[in-house]
Amino acid sequence: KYAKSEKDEL
Amino acid sequence: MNIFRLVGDLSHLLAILLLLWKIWKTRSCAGVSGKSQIMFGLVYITRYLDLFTNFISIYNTTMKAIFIAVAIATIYLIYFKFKATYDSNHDTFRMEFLIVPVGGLAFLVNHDFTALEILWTFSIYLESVAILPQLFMISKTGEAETITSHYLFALGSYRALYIVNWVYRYYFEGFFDLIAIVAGCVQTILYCDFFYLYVTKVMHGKKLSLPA
Repeated sequence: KYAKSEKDEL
Repeated sequence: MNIFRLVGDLSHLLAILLLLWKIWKTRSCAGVSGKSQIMFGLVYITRYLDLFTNFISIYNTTMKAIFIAVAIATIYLIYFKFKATYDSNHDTFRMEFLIVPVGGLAFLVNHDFTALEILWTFSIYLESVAILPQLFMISKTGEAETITSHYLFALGSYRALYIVNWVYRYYFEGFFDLIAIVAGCVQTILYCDFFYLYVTKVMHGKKLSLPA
């Protein structure tokens, strides 16, 4: 599963 | 957010603050690669452009802002305030040899062909190799100051902890980002030789020096 909105990592 | 991710982030924060503090306290950036620091600055700026487009959490925004600010402050100390102490003779790695191929790869292999996404990908790829000028500098001079090696150890630990975080996220959240994982593994591998020296020398109270 990949979602761009999940870029929560630093 | 899992514990590996949190400790990884804190280790990352510790690393960059440690380097800034060392330069400030000793009034010297001897043994520090300005080129690695410029590339890390570029990494944070190109990755955190989403500060303007996407809010995730207070934690996320604060950390991003701190990383960018500390990176810029470090570059300023090296190239302006303490320029006289900068070891440019030993910092000879050519940045374009990393930035150009990494830029090309970001264009070719990315999740989405949009400006923000390509810049994010560029930053992920660049981060994986940004430490090379610093490691190259140490191999040229044959040694590193103890605080510089603590900096590298904290920075390498951050990457290693992120890998554990990805394994955790894959199992428990079904989440994975292949670009981040591959680049993160490459980056961690680059630290392995250093980790070995750190454990065998620095942890036993010796200065990090390479065998002649």
